[in-house]
Amino acid sequence: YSFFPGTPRWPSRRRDLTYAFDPRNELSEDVKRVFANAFSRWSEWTPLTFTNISDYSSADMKIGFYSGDHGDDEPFDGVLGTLAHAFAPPTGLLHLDNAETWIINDVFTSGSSSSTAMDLESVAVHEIGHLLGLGHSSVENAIMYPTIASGVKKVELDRDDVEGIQVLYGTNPENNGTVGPSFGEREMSGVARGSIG
Amino acid sequence: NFFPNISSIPPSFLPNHTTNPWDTFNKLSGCRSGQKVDGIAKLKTYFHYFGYLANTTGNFSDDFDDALEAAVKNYQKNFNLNTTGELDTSTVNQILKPRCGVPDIVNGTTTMNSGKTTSFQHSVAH
Repeated sequence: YSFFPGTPRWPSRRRDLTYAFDPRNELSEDVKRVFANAFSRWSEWTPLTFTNISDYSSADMKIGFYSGDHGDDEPFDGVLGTLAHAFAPPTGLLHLDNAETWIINDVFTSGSSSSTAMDLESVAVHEIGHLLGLGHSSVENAIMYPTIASGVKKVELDRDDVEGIQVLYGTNPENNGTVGPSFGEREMSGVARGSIG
Repeated sequence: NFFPNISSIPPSFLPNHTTNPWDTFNKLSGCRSGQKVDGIAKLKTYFHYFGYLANTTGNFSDDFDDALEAAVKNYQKNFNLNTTGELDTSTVNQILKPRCGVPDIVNGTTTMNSGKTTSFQHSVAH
């Protein structure tokens, strides 16, 4: 795992964070539920909680889908290429490329690369890691690994992700398994594994 | 463009109708230091965007220079590829993959593999 320069994180007095969706996107409840699931992947291992609120302007984290140049000097490039980006704490901006074909329900099978479709929850879990202060990881199975193939669903935190986020925020007091998922547990869950750092 | 599953995607969204903005990097496979090839400048822009290459001049040439070789090596370290400094097939395939737009190297530093000190660097040579 890695952190942004200076190791920015949400201050200790702020463990109950809010997020909201850009109202101009008019996202469906199905899409919003994908993000709720993605946030829960991180709250499971940390003392952080995440609540969806309707007031976009006051939310700690703001989520939106945009095309091309959208005002932050990081223009999107159309289908594939860069899929999304997010900013370190306390900026709280998560932007996704509106040009992508996003899948919101289906469970992909690894290697179904016949489509350019990208799994939304997989990308959302990764970008939330940035919102919380994690940089990219060289561990291929980590959520914070920078690339993801089309047609792949990768949503479970790797031990590397859990260790990184717990350096920033500590453990979830309600979760007994505070050391993070082990290699053996993840293999048993059927997640395809490669190298682990 | 939200779809519940792959089978619900209309044909107009299938690969034949879309292009990866980085597809042109395919033709750079096999390139190495010292060569000059059309498209290298765009690849340098890619590496600059993700933090691997500084841009001191404001634009890039099509020369596969030492700076690009170093960038390729760091990229290969970060993605657990053979550190050849050449645009071998596995490196190009990795570059073509869709990815997060956040740079791997921020302000010249990273704790991905390329920013770590390897154990042999602490050893004493005979």
